[in-house]
Amino acid sequence: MSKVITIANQKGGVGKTTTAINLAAAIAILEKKVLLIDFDPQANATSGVGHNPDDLEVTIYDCLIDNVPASNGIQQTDIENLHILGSSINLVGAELELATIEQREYALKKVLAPIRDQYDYIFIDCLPSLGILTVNALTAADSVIVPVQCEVFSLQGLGKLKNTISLIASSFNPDLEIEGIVLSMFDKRLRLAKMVVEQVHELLSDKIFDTIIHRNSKIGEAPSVGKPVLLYDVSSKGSKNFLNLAHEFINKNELS
Amino acid sequence: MSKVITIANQKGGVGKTTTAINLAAAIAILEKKVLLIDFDPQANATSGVGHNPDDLEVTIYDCLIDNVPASNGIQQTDIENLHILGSSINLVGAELELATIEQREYALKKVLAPIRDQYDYIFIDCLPSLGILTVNALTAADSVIVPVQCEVFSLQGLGKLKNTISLIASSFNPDLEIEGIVLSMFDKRLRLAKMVVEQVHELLSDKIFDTIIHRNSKIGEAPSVGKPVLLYDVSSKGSKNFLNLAHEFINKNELS
Ligand SMILES: Nc1ncnc2c1ncn2[C@@H]1O[C@H](COP(=O)(O)OP(=O)(O)OP(=O)(O)O)[C@@H](O)[C@H]1O
Ligand SMILES: Nc1ncnc2c1ncn2[C@@H]1O[C@H](COP(=O)(O)OP(=O)(O)OP(=O)(O)O)[C@@H](O)[C@H]1O
Ligand SMILES: [Mg+2]
Ligand SMILES: [Mg+2]
Repeated sequence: MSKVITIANQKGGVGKTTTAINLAAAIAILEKKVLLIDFDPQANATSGVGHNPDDLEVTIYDCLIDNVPASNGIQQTDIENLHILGSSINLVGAELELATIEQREYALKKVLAPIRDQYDYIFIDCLPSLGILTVNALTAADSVIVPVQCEVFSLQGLGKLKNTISLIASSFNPDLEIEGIVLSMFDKRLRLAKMVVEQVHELLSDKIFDTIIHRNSKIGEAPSVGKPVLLYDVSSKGSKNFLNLAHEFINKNELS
Repeated sequence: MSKVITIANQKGGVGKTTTAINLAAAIAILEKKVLLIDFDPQANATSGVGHNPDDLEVTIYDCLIDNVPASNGIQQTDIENLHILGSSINLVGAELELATIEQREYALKKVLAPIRDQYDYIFIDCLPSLGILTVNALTAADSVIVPVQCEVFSLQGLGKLKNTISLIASSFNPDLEIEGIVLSMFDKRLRLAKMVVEQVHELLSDKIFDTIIHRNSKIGEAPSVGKPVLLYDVSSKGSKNFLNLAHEFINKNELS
């Protein structure tokens, strides 16, 4: 029984890719079979696990628009149980190309159908937008993880994102749930961070993961060598945070 | 003689809005007449200067799609010489609506033509994308400022952005120049930040502003009260950085 989780937030730079790479890696290290899908033309998740987007023969764009089977694009990573289906700048074209296709909201769901049972968990990293690509990712998903940076602008967008998720649930994907809110880049020295955490609790208290991801220099450095933080510096606070988050995620999904 | 400057970078969270609000505010405080245009449906620049996007009768969406004159949407701010033409979530619809319009790349340029001579400088804050809205902003502009966060993922996107700028220049706006790269959220304690700064210098050394914007808690706090950092805490490092950047910008544009 596999589960598809989309990682989305239209606010830029809140930790979507960082959460996607490092949570997927941590869960794979805990012996689950995991696929990471890079659904952003910036292809940060692709380079963040050590692949060069320009070298990929098949990307998610080819699967979405040219009906290439997803299995042709899936690559290994440095972690045995973690695979990636990468992206490239071509995906920019998909926004316009999908606009003319029948049932355009279900394109990604159709791509994933033949491969989903080969994995325990599939994570989809989204670009900072609420356009047709993110609609596809929310339609293909069983649940959504929303990283929220502990800053003012990130907080302001949360209401709109919640509306979009309910809209997608009522129009295209009735089973879509909120998996949880991940508070990211928390800096305990900043008054602002504590203020934002309090406000998120007031808005969505029952949906927030207990594990908070603290700002940690090793998390920012790891992408420079194309590795998840767990392979870059396993003793770092960043690695501990993501292992805790992975345990929390698995307990929530496998014990209930 | 007025100048239109677009602030763009498809990477999310690199400081586009922070640069737009605070540079526009600093230049207005130095007695130039400045208009800030919020061209992002998230409307962070609008709320960052104290306006509630939901309360605006006319936004940039109405000017772009329904031909409402820009002057009907322009609002005062807490700074005498700084005006804002705000945004709202409606702008999300513009991406699709523009797709069917003749000369869709020039829509924003047409909106600005009647008002540009009322200002010395007009700054346009963009959403994190290279789609039709950002193409419009680059087509309407005389030059572009690119904020680059001193992090790995931000560095990786720089090459693609440069390509897009040259593409726009050759297709829609031959006069488009790079005004400069602003290194943002620089943390002098991080090895990573120094490494990224060196790499940006190798890529684009002649285009980088001397003024670096350091990470500063007051910059992050200011949006919580809807004020530019210069009004929130004029003695902060953030305020000094943006005043220096404003002086550097004005000297470059008015002495030559
Ligand atoms: N906990 C953390 N500690 C330190 N740096 C972090 C942390 N989380 C993310 N970062 C850094 O902050 C930047 C933004 O994070 P990231 O790119 O993951 O956000 P995103 O939401 O995926 O951005 P986009 O909207 O562009 O897709 C990156 O440079 C990343 O390395
Ligand atoms: N120099 C700085 N010091 C501290 N915080 C900063 C600084 N610059 C930006 N920030 C904070 O970092 C976050 C990201 O900045 P900002 O929202 O300006 O980026 P952006 O590029 O406009 O994002 P988006 O891609 O979503 O439009 C914001 O919460 C902002 O307050
Ligand atoms: Mg990302
Ligand atoms: Mg912004």
